Amino acid sequence: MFRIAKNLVRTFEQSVQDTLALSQDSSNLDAFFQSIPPNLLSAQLESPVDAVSEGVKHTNVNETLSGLRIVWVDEMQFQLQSFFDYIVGFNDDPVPVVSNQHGFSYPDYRRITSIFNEHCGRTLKVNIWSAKGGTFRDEYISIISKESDDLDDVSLNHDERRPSSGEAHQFQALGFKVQWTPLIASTFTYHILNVNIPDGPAQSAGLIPDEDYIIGCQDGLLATGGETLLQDIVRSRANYDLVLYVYNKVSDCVRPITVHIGPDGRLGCNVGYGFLHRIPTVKHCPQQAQQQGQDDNPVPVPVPVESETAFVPSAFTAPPVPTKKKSKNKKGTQPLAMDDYFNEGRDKSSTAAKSAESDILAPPPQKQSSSD
Amino acid sequence: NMEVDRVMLNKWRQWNVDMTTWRSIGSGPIMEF
Repeated sequence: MFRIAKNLVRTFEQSVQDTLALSQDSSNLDAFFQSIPPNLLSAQLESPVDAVSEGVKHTNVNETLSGLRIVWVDEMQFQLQSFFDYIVGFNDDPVPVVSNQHGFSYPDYRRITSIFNEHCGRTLKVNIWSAKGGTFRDEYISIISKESDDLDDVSLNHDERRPSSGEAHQFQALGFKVQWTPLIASTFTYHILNVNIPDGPAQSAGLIPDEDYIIGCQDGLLATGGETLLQDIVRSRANYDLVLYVYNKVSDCVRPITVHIGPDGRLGCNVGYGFLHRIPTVKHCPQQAQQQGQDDNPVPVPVPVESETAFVPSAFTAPPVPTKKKSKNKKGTQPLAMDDYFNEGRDKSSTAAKSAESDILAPPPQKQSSSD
Repeated sequence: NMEVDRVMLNKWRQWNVDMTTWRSIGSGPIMEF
């Protein structure tokens, strides 16, 4: 009996230790990034950073994982959205990267330009990761060839002010600008929970509780993120105007608003920050989309999805052990440890039958089962 | 008020934020394609 109690305590301790170790494991990919096919991340995940020095070895992969962030799109470019969209691959291949002497990866813009040039007159499949719910999608961009006499001049003198990939664009402008940016940067958003000062700056500026997310601030002051950053900026702008960029999940649009911060340095609303308050997935309703196609008058197409239902973070609902990836690799090691202990000495055949039953998702129809 | 907000919000549906002048934690230049 004493041995059972001792083993029980040991199992609990092991379980807690494993859970803590996993929660602190920086190599675990953030659930928001797991929609990206692993092959597109392989170049960065197997970055030579690990081999360079021990000090850098423990860099959190979720903080360094990067893509070509769309930072500007032309008004005629409808396929991409600035702020939210990141290019993470071309034709299901990772973004070509080169490593510097410190082992950090940077995009190989010469190679990227070559990819566009090679696809002149065709369409190119561009793999996009979106910060709206951490979703992955493919866009097919038509690459239209330039006239041969209209090629860009490649300057012989290196000009810092106008970065060039060194390769002439043989295609017409695609209408977007990119910058190599960590994916995590797009999750630095502040969810408006409620307005708590009547006629305060938030209410006067028309901030809508639950629907609105502050995604940016004038001059990119929110770029570094942090739970208290918005509060600090607002406080520092007491008696001044502040331009905020606000995403509305119902209309699926971003709008700039100007708030006048009073002498108290308060915005007049409560905000949520962190995993549960990231921007949710946008789902398009087919009926509304059809209606929009018939009518010229734009109507709100997207149907908002609650962040809780759109994305259930495993870290908040359960210990990270029983995630799908882990359960595949270590099937039944951790969660079944206690069951195994209590089932010690029992009839193995009944356990095997039970596990076989649990593997079956749904019982087959009676007719089918009889025919089988 | 919420109805007024809807009309106002719909005006922004095709609008994209320009981040080229923002401070960024991104690295390297901004490239145009």
